[in-house]
Amino acid sequence: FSTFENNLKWQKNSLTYRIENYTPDMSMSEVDDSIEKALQVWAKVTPLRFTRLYSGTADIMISFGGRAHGDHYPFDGPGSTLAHAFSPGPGIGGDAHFDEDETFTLRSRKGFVLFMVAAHEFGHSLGLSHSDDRSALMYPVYTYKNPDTFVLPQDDVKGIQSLYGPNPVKNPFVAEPQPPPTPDACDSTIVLDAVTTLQGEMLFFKDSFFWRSTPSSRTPQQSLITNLWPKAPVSIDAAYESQQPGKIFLFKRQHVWAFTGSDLVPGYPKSLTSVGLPRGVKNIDAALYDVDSGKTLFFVGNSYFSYDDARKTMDNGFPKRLDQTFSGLPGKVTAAFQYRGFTYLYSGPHMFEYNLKTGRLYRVLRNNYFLHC
Amino acid sequence: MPVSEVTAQDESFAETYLKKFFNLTEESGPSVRRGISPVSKKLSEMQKFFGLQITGTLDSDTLAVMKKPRCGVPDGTVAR
Repeated sequence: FSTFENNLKWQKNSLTYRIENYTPDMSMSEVDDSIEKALQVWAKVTPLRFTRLYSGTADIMISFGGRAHGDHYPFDGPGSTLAHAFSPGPGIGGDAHFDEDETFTLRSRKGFVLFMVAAHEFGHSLGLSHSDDRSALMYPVYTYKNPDTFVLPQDDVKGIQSLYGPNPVKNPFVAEPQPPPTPDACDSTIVLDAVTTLQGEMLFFKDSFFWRSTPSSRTPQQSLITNLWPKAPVSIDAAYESQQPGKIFLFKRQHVWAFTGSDLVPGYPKSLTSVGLPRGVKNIDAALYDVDSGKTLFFVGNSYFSYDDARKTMDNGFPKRLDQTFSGLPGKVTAAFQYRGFTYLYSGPHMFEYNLKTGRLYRVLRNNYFLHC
Repeated sequence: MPVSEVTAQDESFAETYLKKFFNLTEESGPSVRRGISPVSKKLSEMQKFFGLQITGTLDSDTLAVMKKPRCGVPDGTVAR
């Protein structure tokens, strides 16, 4: 997180706000609720309290306007800049302006969720600058999140509490939701959700995030899954790259999603039975596509299935027990992929390097071996 | 994901973005012939902030981030 110069903040904990006008995109009560909820995001974790004014000048004046709207920082029409807010101070300080040329919504993915945009802007109104933590609310790029399940990320909690301290009032009967932590690629104990190649890159999935490792860069780039695939699930079970260029399959519980580029392939998500798995399989642990044989391997518990992509059927003789083919695996496979002719099976925090044809185990490596820690 | 060519229009867009969000200033007076160009320096700053590969040149990944909807407050600098 970062704060403004000299840790600029309000010198009082009771602040006022006023909604000066409304967007026609939403009903007035939806705007009122979104703004109130966005302020409460910050009130929950600090001693700050907000009171609404209906006339006069409030600390935080909230308005919707397009292009030039009276503050010498004109908006730019649809897209790009959605809103801006001023750091704490008298006059225009603390005020939040929303670009009327955008389409704001209550919770739809079509348009920008006003609650998310407002909560971010109020972070500025209270003294937070932008964060370079991609999971943070104060990251400058808009990301869709369901407002009903939103929890202020740890980075923002630390940021705002560095200015105002924690909320002294805690309800002992209500368990506070834990902010989602940002996973550390270099944590040697991390258990990855899934690993796959995609057009020469390696993708490593964990919770809402993935790291993308390109041949030209030794430093993997972290990103939110939904930044690249807006319609994808998070905390996936498995992933693999199809033989069709640019196509990737993501698995979660009993469903599979297919994406070409960032786009969801029409007809998806489908059930696991669509890839030939028996109805009794509730989820898979890992998957990989074997380039040499044209088979897709699905790992489920202590067994694995082999699916023939050309014949579109599951191979006879499967499922097989893992130890019939892969010696030395201590437990179930948690992620799997192929790279430069080798098959890598992850089990917990370790990665096992195999020759798939012979089943020979070459090396046991830490799971962040390819993450260049 | 698809790699596309960076056009002159993209370069102009990127310069506007850097002026707006990374305090890139217009060069005035005698131009500096040696060293890293101000645009390249600001591109590196932007790439570092967004966790992109730091190349100092405009590539498709950098352009994609610039085109995402965002907040109007400058990054990494303090607007007085």
